[in-house]
Amino acid sequence: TVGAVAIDNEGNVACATSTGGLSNKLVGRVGDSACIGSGGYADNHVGAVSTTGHGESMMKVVLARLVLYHMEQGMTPEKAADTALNYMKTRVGGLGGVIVVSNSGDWTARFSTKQMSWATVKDDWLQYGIYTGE
Amino acid sequence: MKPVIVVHGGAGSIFKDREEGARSGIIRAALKGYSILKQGGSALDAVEDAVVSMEDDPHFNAGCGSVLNEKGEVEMDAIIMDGKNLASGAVSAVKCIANPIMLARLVMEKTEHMLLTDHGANLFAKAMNIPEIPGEKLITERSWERWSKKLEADSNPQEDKKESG
Repeated sequence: TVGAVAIDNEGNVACATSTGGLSNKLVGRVGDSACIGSGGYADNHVGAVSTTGHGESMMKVVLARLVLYHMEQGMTPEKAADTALNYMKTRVGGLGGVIVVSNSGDWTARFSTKQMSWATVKDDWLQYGIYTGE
Repeated sequence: MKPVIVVHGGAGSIFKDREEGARSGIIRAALKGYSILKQGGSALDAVEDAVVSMEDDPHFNAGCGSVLNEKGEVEMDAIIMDGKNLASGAVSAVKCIANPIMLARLVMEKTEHMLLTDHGANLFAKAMNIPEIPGEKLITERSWERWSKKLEADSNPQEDKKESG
């Protein structure tokens, strides 16, 4: 799965997610990536999220919207992402990752899997990583 | 507002032989999206172009490089959303097109619907003059090998039950 979130100089946010799904999946299986709120969500009032991971688990908790819900309650993007990913892990046993940008330009890339490749550019500064803490 | 872009290339296990390709692919995608933002382009254009860049990159499980279903075919899903007006478009189980995210954007902008699937999505792609490509063009050696190995492991169907997409 691949995804992107962004905020432009007018303060508009957007998200995009695309995937080939699960290896050897049943014909006709659709995962989170096509489902609004699970594979991604964007609202100028809060921010934008794109997800990756075990699709069925993310659909059960509507992961992208859950992250934004926590941000609406006052959490930082990082805390909201960790809280939502932890809920998915404990509630349905699913692992995954999210990238988030808030409507004030704060961002995060968090994951409960061993790895997730991510990159960001803000203030002309490129950062990227694959492993936790990188 | 200072523009920001964040991209991901998928969660799960990234094997050592694929790590460098994944790293350069996400950097390329992020810079591509950021250059649009820096020129005053919209967040929507930036995320679409960043994702197209990764769909075209065989190191990632999307577009060219997608994993295969049980029949050895590529079936892809994609979604795009505009935070300005909550407009959104998606496609699922779509085949034989290079960039599902571009088709998802057309669903958002050219229809009154949120999601088109399978045959209907492909018919819509045709109507929008999105070129159809042979399915084999989306299949990489890596995804083919992965599919074959999974078939061999069919005797243990519980294995990889929670595999990441």
